[in-house]
Formats: sequence, structure tokens, C-alpha cells
Amino acid sequence: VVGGQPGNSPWTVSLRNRQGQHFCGGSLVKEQWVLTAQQCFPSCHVPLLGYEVWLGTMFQSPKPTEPGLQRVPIAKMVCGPPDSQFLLLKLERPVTLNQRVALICLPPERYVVPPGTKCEIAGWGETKGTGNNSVLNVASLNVISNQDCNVKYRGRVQEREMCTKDLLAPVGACEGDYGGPLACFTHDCWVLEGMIIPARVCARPRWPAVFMRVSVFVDWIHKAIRL
Amino acid sequence: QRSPLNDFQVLRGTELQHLLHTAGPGPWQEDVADAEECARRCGLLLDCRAFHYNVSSHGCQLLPWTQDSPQTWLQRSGRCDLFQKKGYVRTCIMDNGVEYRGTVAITMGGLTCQHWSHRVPNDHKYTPTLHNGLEENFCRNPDGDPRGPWCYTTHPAVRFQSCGIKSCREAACIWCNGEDYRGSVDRTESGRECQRWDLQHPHPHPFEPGKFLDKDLDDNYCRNPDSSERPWCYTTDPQVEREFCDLPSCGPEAQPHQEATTLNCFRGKGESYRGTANTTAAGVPCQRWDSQNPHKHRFAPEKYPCKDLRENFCRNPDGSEAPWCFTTRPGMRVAFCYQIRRCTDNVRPEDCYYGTGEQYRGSVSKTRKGVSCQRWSAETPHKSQFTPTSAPHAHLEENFCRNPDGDSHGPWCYTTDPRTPFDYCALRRCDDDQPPSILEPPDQVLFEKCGKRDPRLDQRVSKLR
Repeated sequence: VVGGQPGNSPWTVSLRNRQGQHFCGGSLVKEQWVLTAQQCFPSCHVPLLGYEVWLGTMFQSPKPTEPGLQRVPIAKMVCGPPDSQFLLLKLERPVTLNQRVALICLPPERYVVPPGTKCEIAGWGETKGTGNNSVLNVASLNVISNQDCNVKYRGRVQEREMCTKDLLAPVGACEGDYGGPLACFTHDCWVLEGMIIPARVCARPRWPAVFMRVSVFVDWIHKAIRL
Repeated sequence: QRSPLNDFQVLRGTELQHLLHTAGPGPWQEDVADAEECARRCGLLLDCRAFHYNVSSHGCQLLPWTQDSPQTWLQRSGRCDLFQKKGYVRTCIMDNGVEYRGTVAITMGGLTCQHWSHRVPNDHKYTPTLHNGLEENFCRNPDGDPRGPWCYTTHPAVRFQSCGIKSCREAACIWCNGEDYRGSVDRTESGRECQRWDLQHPHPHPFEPGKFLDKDLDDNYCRNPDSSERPWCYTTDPQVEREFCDLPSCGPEAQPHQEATTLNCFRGKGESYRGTANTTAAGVPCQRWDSQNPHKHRFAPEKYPCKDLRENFCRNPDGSEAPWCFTTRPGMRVAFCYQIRRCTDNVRPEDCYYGTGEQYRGSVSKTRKGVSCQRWSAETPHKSQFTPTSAPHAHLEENFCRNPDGDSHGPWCYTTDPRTPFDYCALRRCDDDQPPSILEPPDQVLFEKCGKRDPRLDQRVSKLR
């Protein structure tokens, strides 16, 4: 995350490859389910041996003995609907919810976040020198309407996507954050409204950031978990 | 600090059965500490050729036979690993092959070997013993002949002849950087013996065979799990952690079974990507591969001729998750090029639907990945929640794509792939169909207990700020 601050985001998870390297983010939507981006994995049918989800820590390289750290192997993948870029990961076992690990709410189907809503992104990805690479960074962003966003993007932003306000300073998600959450504070709760997806440039000043809109696909999330 | 297991080749989860000894040749020895102890005991006994190691009770059973012995066969086992002495199961030889105990019994010239216990047609001075291993009429090297194992022949005019068994070094060559090498060389180029991959001594290491199944980190054979320039191994010399192995190249650099390269998208991990994207997803220009500045690295183009490390293009020479590059920013050593689109592996849509496809009545019966749909009336491989009887309105005929639950993402089906309960179909929205907009004003939202974080933690961190 560029332009963020060390922070706390108990639903943000770190995806690890078999060398233990962080390569993407994700959001804990159920005790045994994480939502992330398809872009993070070679395909929806790769051998998952060695891939893990790490939670309950703020550190990019936590010590094995760090209290609260939970490392859970990934057992299964479910590919999201066409054009969703979503990927659901089923963990080998449910995580333990506690002070450091919490679920994030899912929005109702087709819910549209009102412009101006306060949101935040979180991740262990690239800070481009603006922060501390070794801890979880969180940045605040505010939602704008697709209509306003499309002024800059000349109509290219789809309804299944959503935007946050462009800022003068470079603030936003970057490489290594993909799949992570855009969490918005709505009705006294944090809700997973967006998912970080790769863009051509990170944290581009004076340009709105684009995210996948979770509410368009929340029915699939429920169905995939149920089936 | 070689391990006694270095003399053995393991078959995980396998038992060696013998027709005449269903319970095995002798009792289980439960008083051993680990497989190495079993190997030590078996190694001392000339008539011990293999052993079972029980991974749960940690007991072992010494065996006088191997999988090549008559009336034996291999069987899957949930509790045992089978260790067999390399001399008996390796099909190639190390050095001059005096340790060879295989079952080849034909000479280079195609002549059948004479039994060592026979004196005709060729008389000789050798007497088979457990020590010299002169068994049956198998090729052996009792006199250390530099040309390797040989035998007396059954042809009166040819007294003896070499058997032409290949050295392990010659038996398998390497393509490119040898990531696919699966040969049986277990020594480094300096002659040091390799450490077993499943041991952490004398050198602890991260390459656990169970975690790198695709790298086949068998026993202590040379391998290349990290895309080094050549196959290598950790050594049994505590002073030398790892060394390359001296293996012959298969020839010109193109790999015979190379995957089709892609230019403007990448497939899988992007190892065959040959496009010209040369910035990271963060927009930082990539460093040239043939430069060591600002980041020193080992991926010199001339050492990786098959990886096409031209200029500063994003590439994946080491099996990472996606194409990547060293960046021109000193503080950012490497970065993925996730901005390169992934090639879609979807099949071409075969039909179209309107709205959510609830009224679709076509006969497409394939998922977007090309997997055949399961019949709605079937119970395997997936138990159907929607059946022709439970959802008569949905016309769930045969295995045609349908939308019995009004899924907003279109017709779907249960799949015949056991790993994929359901998936969307090889269908697209009809061109003249406009989905309703979702950008209406938000409605009242009620949430349960999720979405909360511990305010105490938050406060502490903000103090941190």
C-alpha cells in the first residue's frame, strides 16, 4: 500500500507460496473461506500443496513463534463468475477468531456504496518507499460514484467495478496487495465492498482507483460456499 | 557426515510383498530410533537388500529381496516406506560399477550371460558369495574392470563381454537448466556425495520433498528445485553447503516439449511468456537482465538461454507465481508484472442467453472451461441440490446448462470434475440484451456480528501513528 500507515485490519490475510513468500492479499469472509483475486494464481486448478494463508499478524515476515500467527494451508479454489476476477479459497480448517482475526461483513446483493463513504485498503504490498514494508499498511480512501469516476476514465469503468476519490498525493494499492480488501465503514460495521485488482500504475496521483464491486458477486460467494 | 540412508532409494507409501512370505521374512524391530538406524542395520548385513520402515510405529523390517527379485511385487501402503539398496534398483552405474547388483544379464553384443555358478561353456575362478554378489547370470564387476559390469557368455566363441550398462551420468542428460532432470547421479562435480533431500543434516534447508512434489526431490539425487543454472545438491561435507553436479547437456537449447509461448498475455505461471512488457505493476521500469545494476543477481541471460532473458522484459525464469523482473529502483529489488493479462483458458461460448438465463432452454452442456456438465438427475460426482423433480420449473433436462436458482451470473451446471462442484457455462449474454443497472440508491443495510475490529487494538495503533 502506497501512502498508508501501519495499521490493523483483522480480516486481511496474506497469501504465501511454498517458499513462504507473500505474493497477494485476501479477505476473510468466513472462518474457512478467503476471497482473493484470480490474477494471483496461475489458474483455478493448480496443485495447492505448499500454499498457505497467514493471519493474525501485522508483520510481513513474522517469526514462527509470534503469538497470534495462524498459518492455514489452502485446500480448494473456486473460480468466480465470468469477468469477476474473483477467486474463493477454502482453507484446510477454520481459523480461530480472536482479537487479531475477524470476519469482514459481506454486503447485500447489488448494494451500491454511497459516494463519500469512508473506506480503507490494507496490505503488505509495495509501499514505493512511502512506508514500512515490513508491516501491514492501511490507507483511507473515500468512495465516489461511477458517474464521477467515468469522467476521468471516459466511461470505461463498469458497473461491476467501483472507484475511490483521486488524491493529490499518491495513495493506493500496489503490487502485493492484489486480492486484498476495500473495506467500507457502513452502519457501524466494516463491510467488504471492493477487492483490489492490478492496475497499470499504482497509487496514481489525481486519478481515481478502481476496485471490483463485491456486492455484484455476493450471491456467487454464498452459493460457492454453500455448494 | 553421510547418512546410512544414502545407500538406499525410497518408495514412499509402498510395501514389498513376496508370494511365499505373506507376513514378511522376519520380525519387526521396534527398538529403532528412525529410518537411519534401520539403514545402518541393513547396511551391515550382506543379505539385507531392503527394509520396510513403519512411519507410525517407527519400526523396521529387514528384507532379503527387492522389487526385482522373483515372486515379489510392490503394493501401496498407508503405513510403510520401502527402502532398497541403490545397487540393486539403480539401472545405471556409478564409477566402474563394482557396486552394481541389478538384473541385466545380456552383454553389449546381445549375448546371454553364463551363470556365475556354472563352469561351462567358460570355466573361471569366481565363486558366488554374498560379498561379491555374483548372482544368477547377472552382469557384475568382480575385478574392478574400468569398462564396468561384464559376464562370461553362453557363446563358446566369446569367453566374456562387457554389458554396456550406462553410467548414471550418461544415462540422463539435461535440457536448458535441468529443472526436469530426474536422473540418479548423487555426487557433485567435485566428487562430494549429495545429502538426502529429506534430511536436514548436515545442512538444514527449505526444500522439503513433501512441499515440492513437482520437483521430485528423490533421495540424494541431483536436482534443480530453485531454477539455478544447473542441477545441484546439498553435500554431506559440513564445510560445503551445496555444489553443482556435472551432467551432460542434451544439446541445442530448445526443449522438445516446450509449451507454446505467449506474447500479450501469460498462461499458468507465465514461464512461456515472451512479450515485451518491461515495467512492474507499480509502473517502475524493469532492470535489464544483462545488467547487475542496481540489483546484482544470478539470472545472467547466457546462463539461462531457454528463458529468453532479453533486454528488460518481464520473464519468469524461476517458476515464480507470474512473470517478474528486477526493478530500476534501488529500494525495490523485484516485482511481479501482474499488469500483464492472463490468457483466458475459457472455451468459446457456444450460445447466448437473455437476462439471467433462467429461460435458457438450449442444449449447451459444457462449462466455460470446457468441462462436461453432470446430469441434473445424477448424484455423482456431486450431490445435486436442484433436480428435475425438485425444480420442475427449470426444465432440468439431461445435463443441459440451466439456471434453476436464478443465479445473476447466468446458466450453470454441476460438473463432471470431482474438484469443481459447479461452474458457469460456455454461454455469453446475447448482444441485444441489456442487463438492468444496479446503480440505484442504497437501501437500508442490517449486519450481524462481523465487520468489527477490536477498538483497543485500533487505539494502540493510532497511538503508534
